[in-house]
Amino acid sequence: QGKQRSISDFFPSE
Amino acid sequence: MLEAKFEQASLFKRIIDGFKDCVQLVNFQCKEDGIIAQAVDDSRVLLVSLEIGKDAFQEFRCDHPITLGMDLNSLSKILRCGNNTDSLTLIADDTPDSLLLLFEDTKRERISEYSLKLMDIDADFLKIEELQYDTTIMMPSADFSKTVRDLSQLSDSLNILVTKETIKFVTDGDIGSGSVIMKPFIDMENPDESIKLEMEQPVDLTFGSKYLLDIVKGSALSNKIGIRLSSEAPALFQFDLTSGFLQFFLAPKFSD
Repeated sequence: QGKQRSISDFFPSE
Repeated sequence: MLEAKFEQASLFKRIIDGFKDCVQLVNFQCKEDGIIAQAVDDSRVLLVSLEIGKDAFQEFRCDHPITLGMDLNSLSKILRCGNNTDSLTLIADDTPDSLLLLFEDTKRERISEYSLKLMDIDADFLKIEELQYDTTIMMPSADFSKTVRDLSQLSDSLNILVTKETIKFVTDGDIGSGSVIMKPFIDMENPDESIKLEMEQPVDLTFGSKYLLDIVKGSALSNKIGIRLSSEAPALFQFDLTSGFLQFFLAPKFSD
């Protein structure tokens, strides 16, 4: 049912 | 020196209970205008962002910025020792090894004092950018919580579809399928019961049920939940405090 994306794909570390 | 007094310990309890099951080690950053915290769950799918503004406290004083690294399981154990209606004061010096938690029952002149050992937590701080969303929903948190709990029983994925006039939650699993459809409406007598929908573009998104089950634990903080969805960004689920918020950013699943 779809591949889980990661939050790190959207928010880079500071 | 930090001295932050909650009028009622129950507020801090509800805040911590709202996200302690998805993240364990959290740095709380205390500054003159309040306390913020951010943490990502171990699978790096869910980002929690907390802001407790100084106005949420009965008294608040923080002379120098300090970071309190805490294990939320340990913090919860101590929070359970205080009564909900006690006031709770968090006290730390400028280079703290521990956090003092002071519960006061003013009626019975009872004071309980606990010290929580702090930790050095090596966690990266993510830069949360202002995102563009296709859809914004405001609805009763109890309704959202029930829908998520009900549908999550059927599958490990939950689909949220929003069109101009309809919010549809759909699940399809091995034992069967289910859907809940809601339409925006205004309840004049009980405004918190209203469902508001602002839609720029329709969305069709799939999320992991287990993460949504974590998110709905924040429902004790607010009667309402704000949900902002975009096909290009993590969904934002927000519970507002009198001053501040508890936000969950959830990365979607996508079909190959």
